[in-house]
Amino acid sequence: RSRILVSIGESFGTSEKFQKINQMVCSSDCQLKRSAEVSAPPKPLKRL
Amino acid sequence: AQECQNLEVRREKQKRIERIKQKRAQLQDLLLQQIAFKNLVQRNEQNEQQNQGPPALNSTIQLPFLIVNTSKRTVIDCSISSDKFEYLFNFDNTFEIHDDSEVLKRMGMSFGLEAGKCSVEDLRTAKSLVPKALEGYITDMSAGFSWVNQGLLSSSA
Amino acid sequence: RHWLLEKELQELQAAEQQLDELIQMCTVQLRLLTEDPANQQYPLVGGQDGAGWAYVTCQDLRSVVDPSEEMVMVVKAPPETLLQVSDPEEAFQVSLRSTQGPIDVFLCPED
Repeated sequence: RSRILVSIGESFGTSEKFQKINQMVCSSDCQLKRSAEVSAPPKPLKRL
Repeated sequence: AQECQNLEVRREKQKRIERIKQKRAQLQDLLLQQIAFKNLVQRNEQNEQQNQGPPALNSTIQLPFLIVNTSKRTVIDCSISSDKFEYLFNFDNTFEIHDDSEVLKRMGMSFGLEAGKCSVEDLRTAKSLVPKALEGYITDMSAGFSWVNQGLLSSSA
Repeated sequence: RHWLLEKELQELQAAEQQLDELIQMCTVQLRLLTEDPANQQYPLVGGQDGAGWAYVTCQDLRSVVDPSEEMVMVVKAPPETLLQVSDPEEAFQVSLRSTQGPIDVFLCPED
């Protein structure tokens, strides 16, 4: 099953490993499945 | 035999071109992080001089950090070990995780270079924050030039 | 044709090697910058380039989300802390495990 393990706490500027996590968590299928039950998913971060 | 040799060399050439593109994108990202970090430190110093001192300690978050953001209506069930070495979070809704370099970019600390939108003034400041030999990469980024999906030789860098 | 291909390949080889050196240089610079003690404490009076300290404020964090809609949890973890995200089809679960010290987690206050 897909689960992701990353090491954190390193110095500033780690790679974009979180993009993969965010895509996995918000991927359409689980979102579709869950949106029926709970409120709307978080809005993506704003860009100033 | 010569045709076969040429095919080999052509394949090796294509692989090398792909690697060069990825490495240029990696270099651009490193430069963005360097600019964002230096810009943040300079901003904090200017703020402290204006405010005659640092902000309240409990309102500042030292780098490196992560943020997890989710809807306000999300219920988070959190278990913590007594020594605070282990945490377990269960969300009832989706969430996003971002590291500090992503937050700085969203704060505009890299002058919008990553989106290819940078004013002339900001471009000058950004260039002053990186080694001279690398200014060409900053110019490319400000022109909205990203290595990941571009041709190889068409850039000032 | 073969000679020309070989020549192009050598040029690419040189370009790639130069990039490796630049990436290495920037990686070291970034590490020196972010781990520079001056950036961790109060600014040194008249410090070197990059003096001051590297922090964001809660206000900064609120500026990158929609505070009326979102909440932001901040995680400060020691190096080599493991973050695990489980399969979202099973649960929206995040676990943190440190071996080098306690982990700090707090919610960014709304105001």
